[in-house]
Amino acid sequence: KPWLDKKDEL
Amino acid sequence: MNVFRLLGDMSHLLAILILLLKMWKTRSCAGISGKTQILFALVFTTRYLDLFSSFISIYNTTMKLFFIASSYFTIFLMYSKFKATYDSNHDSFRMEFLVVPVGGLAFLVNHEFLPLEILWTFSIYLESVAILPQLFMVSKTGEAETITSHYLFALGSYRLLYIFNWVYRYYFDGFFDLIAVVAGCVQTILYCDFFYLYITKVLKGKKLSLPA
Repeated sequence: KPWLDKKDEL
Repeated sequence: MNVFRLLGDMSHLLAILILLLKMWKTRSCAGISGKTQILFALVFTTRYLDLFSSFISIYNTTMKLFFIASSYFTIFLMYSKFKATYDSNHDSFRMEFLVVPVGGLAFLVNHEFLPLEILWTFSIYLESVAILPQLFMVSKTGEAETITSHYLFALGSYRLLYIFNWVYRYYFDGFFDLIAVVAGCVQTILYCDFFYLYITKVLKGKKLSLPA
C-alpha cells in the first residue's frame, strides 16, 4: 500500500 | 490533508504551546509528569527518523522538527531549569512498565519487519499509553491546575480528531492503517474520564479535582 511506504501523518 | 487531521495537528500544537506557556509564566512544572514528557520525546524521536530521508511537505517537516525540539525543550525545563518545582514524589509511574511491553508488541505486531517500520510501530503503541504517568499523577494529587487541564484536553482532542481523519481517509482516499487506528482509539479511550471531568467541571469554572 503506497501510504505505508510514505508515512504522511504526524 | 483533511480538516480533521489539520484540526488534530493544531490541537496537538496548542497543547504543547499551553504546556510551555504554563511553565514559562508560572516558572514551575508543578503537576506535570516529567515521565510522560520523556515518553513523548521518545515517541517523536522514534517516529520521525525518516525526517531527512523522505520529504512529504514543508508543513510535515516543520511540524516534525517543532514536535521534536519542543519535547526535548520541555524535558530541559522540567529536569533542569525548573527542577526545583518538579514533583517527583507524585510522578512515580514506572515507565519501564510501558516501554518494555510496547517494545515487545512492536516486534510482534507490525506491518513490516524492518527497523524503521518497527520503530514507527513502537512509537505508535507508545504514544497511546504515554499519557498514563500524567493521568496517574493527577489521580495521586487528586487535582490539576486549570491550565494543566486545558493542556490535557487539547492533547486528548488531537488523537480524537485523528480518528475522524482516519474515517475520512478510509472513505475518501481508501487509506487505512489498522495499527494507527487501534492505538489511536486506545489513546483516546484513556482520556474519556478526564474528558468527562473537564466538560462537567472545568468548563463550569470549577477546578479539576478527582473524587478522592
